[in-house]
Amino acid sequence: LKAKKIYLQVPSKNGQPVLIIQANKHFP
Amino acid sequence: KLIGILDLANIGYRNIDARALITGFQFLQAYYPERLAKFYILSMPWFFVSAWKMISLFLEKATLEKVVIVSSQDERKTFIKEIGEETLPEEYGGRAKLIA
Repeated sequence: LKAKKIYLQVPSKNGQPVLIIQANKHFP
Repeated sequence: KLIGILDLANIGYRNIDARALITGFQFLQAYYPERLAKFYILSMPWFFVSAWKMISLFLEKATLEKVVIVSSQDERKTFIKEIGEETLPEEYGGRAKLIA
């Protein structure tokens, strides 16, 4: 997956990691 | 389990590759079943709707049930509440900084 930016926010409210994918012109 | 957020705000019509998305989803649901808690799709453009309809035909029911397309104000409120403002980056309505 060639997305512009991929972030991992840890942890969420209930302790689960959050993976954020920002799609751009290179997506997918 | 992890929560996925897919932000399609900057996607263009030419970038849609339904086949690649289907393959990606099928790979993940076959090799990493039950690793996904929820999958939020934000800012889905109109031209992606028909592509998504086609993609969803190839996905398992269990996967589809985890996908939430956030479009209305109410859905956005629920999305922020479920992730938690502390974790959610500012650009998505939370208070956290987006750090790679």
